[in-house]
Amino acid sequence: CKGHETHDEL
Amino acid sequence: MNVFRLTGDIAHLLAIILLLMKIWKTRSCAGVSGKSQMMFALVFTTRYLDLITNFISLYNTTMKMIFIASSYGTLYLMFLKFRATYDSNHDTFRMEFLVVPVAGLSFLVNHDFSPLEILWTFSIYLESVAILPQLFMISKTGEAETITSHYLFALGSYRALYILNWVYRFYFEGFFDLIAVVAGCVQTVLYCDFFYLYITKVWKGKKLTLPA
Repeated sequence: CKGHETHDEL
Repeated sequence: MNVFRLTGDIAHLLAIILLLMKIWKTRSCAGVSGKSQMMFALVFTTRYLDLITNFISLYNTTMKMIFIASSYGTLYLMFLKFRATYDSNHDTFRMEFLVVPVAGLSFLVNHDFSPLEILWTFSIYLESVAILPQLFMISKTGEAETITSHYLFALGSYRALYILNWVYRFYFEGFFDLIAVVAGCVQTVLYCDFFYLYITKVWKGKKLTLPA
């Protein structure tokens, strides 16, 4: 599940 | 970006502004836990290390800079400018009981064993428990100023809104980050009894006092 290669959330 | 995350970020920004206003207007940081504020500054510092290296958007960069600047600004007001009003007798929660286990856990449970990722994981875990000294301080003093309770309500709401954001992103973007979701749920649950007191008291115009 993608989502944490780059953390785009603050 | 979705409406839940945007309102969450705005609630977070509002919380920080409310706290700065409280300290600046009352020229006092009575009732505010310096330990929680120190941990929040550590949360932003360890989470936004990629501020320079990893550009996501102007919004993302701007908000990160605001959060970092305001958290250190709060520390400056609390521990330098209005140090005399810092209530250290009631701010006695042992931070090491939080930071050490969180640091250990971030080494054990993370998405990638790299320095930046471990620091990001540390900041996520630390943020979930960073409010404990503040809640502990309120339980010791038995009350909180109304503006401080508004600060806490906004701060607690921000992560609750992020949970809605994660639900939205799971269904519409296939995004799912277990570490952030679990820590976010723990963080929000810690506010539950405060939320109950806030809604049953402050919304009725009463001061936030804990049952003796």
